Amino acid sequence: QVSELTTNRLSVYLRCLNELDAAGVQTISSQALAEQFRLNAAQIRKDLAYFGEFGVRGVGYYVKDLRRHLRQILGLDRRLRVVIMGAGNLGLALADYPGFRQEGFEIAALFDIANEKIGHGSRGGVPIHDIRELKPLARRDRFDIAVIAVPAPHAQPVVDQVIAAGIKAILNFSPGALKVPAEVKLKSVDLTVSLESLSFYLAQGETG
Amino acid sequence: QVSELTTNRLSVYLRCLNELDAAGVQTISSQALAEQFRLNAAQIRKDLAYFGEFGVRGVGYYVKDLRRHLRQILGLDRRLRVVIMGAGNLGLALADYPGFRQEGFEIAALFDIANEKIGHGSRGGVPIHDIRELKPLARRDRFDIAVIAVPAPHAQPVVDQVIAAGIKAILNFSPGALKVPAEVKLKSVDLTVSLESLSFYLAQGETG
Ligand SMILES: NC(=O)c1ccc[n+]([C@@H]2O[C@H](COP(=O)([O-])OP(=O)(O)OC[C@H]3O[C@@H](n4cnc5c(N)ncnc54)[C@H](O)[C@@H]3O)[C@@H](O)[C@H]2O)c1
Ligand SMILES: NC(=O)c1ccc[n+]([C@@H]2O[C@H](COP(=O)([O-])OP(=O)(O)OC[C@H]3O[C@@H](n4cnc5c(N)ncnc54)[C@H](O)[C@@H]3O)[C@@H](O)[C@H]2O)c1
Repeated sequence: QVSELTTNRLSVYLRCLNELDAAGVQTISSQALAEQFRLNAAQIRKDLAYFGEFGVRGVGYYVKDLRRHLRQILGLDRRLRVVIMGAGNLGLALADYPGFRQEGFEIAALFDIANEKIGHGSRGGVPIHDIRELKPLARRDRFDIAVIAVPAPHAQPVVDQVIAAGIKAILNFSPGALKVPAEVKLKSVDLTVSLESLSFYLAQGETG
Repeated sequence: QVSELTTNRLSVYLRCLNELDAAGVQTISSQALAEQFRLNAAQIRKDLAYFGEFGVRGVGYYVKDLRRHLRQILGLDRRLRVVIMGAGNLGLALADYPGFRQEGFEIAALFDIANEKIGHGSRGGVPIHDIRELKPLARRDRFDIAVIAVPAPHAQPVVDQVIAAGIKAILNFSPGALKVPAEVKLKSVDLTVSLESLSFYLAQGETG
């Protein structure tokens, strides 16, 4: 079982390799990678060794090769289709963010229950469907990840609809604990908790 | 040095106590708290013991007391003023989110460089100022936390302006590594990395 701390590091390594590849660098050692991006060389070797043999003795890593392997490990070698539940303030901001598409995540659709939103779209043209259409649309097209951006009281029922539609990965923004079956991966982002951890440091007079 | 994992748990305990207080519960043991909210009783005792003597032998914790102590530890016993750099898609969605105010975070102002935005406000009435006014406004009013919601190439210069204005805690949404001096606490939320960790689980066929 690979921890989220590990997958977050893999994402960081991928960004570094994207930069090196764009700069035309062919090979790099774990030592040089660590120094250039302020990482830990031993941790890089340990993380990568878990997934296979990528380094070449005396050479280091081939940048293009390692980048392709990391994209495969993270599942980014295919186009991931994301749907957003809730076409409100947050849902619409996420829908129109060009950064997701650049990293291989396509925002396929928004879903809502408000009649005045259904049938319209975000400023960037992502369509807003009736959430009752989620299941038939999910059967027709493949949806890999669902983002939950509905008010807290609606979150659990909406998550149940997402799971019933066969979606196995959920990024949740609504506060409160959600229940999902074992085969579904749920990641919650609680922005208030992030603010509270900053407030803690201010209150304790601690430094970063 | 208290880790972010610990402060995140303190936030979770505070939410549990808010719920118990609202339900009129007077006292609770660490055991009952763990069972009711699916937490770990030993971890609760260890976390709280670090900050002081809160439990009473044979009784457990007084709910109102512990809630007040946790708010104090997290620095929520005073009103925290937050400013948002970048009145774009994300900045405006964050500015109008009522959940922050409910938890004690007041969104005081937005700052931007675009002339067509300066002098206006978010839908909820948060004013948009010229970022060149940040330093004089920060001297007049207290700003505790700055949120960074500007495009990546502008993030480091904007962070430098925030630090020059005397703000010591930063919640950053723009991708890429930012440099801050030791006395400033920086927390970055990278939504693409969150999506990549979900993609990893889908690719590995693992379960949560
Ligand atoms: N806006 C933010 O910056 C922010 C920050 C942190 C957390 N959140 C959380 O994100 C969620 C969304 O916040 P928001 O500010 O966008 O709220 P919002 O009220 O602007 O939007 C919510 C949308 O969800 C829709 N909706 C309600 N019930 C639904 C259902 N059963 N099925 C489908 N759609 C439904 C509504 O019609 C509305 O369009 C909330 O849970 C909030 O706590 C938002
Ligand atoms: N929108 C999202 O859902 C989302 C998701 C993840 C990450 N992000 C990150 O958040 C940031 C903002 O994203 P967005 O979608 O809101 O972008 P946006 O382009 O909609 O808004 C950016 C705003 O920043 C302002 N700005 C630019 N330079 C500035 C400067 N020097 N000082 C003050 N203001 C300045 C612009 O005028 C604009 O109003 C980006 O770094 C993006 O990568 C956004």
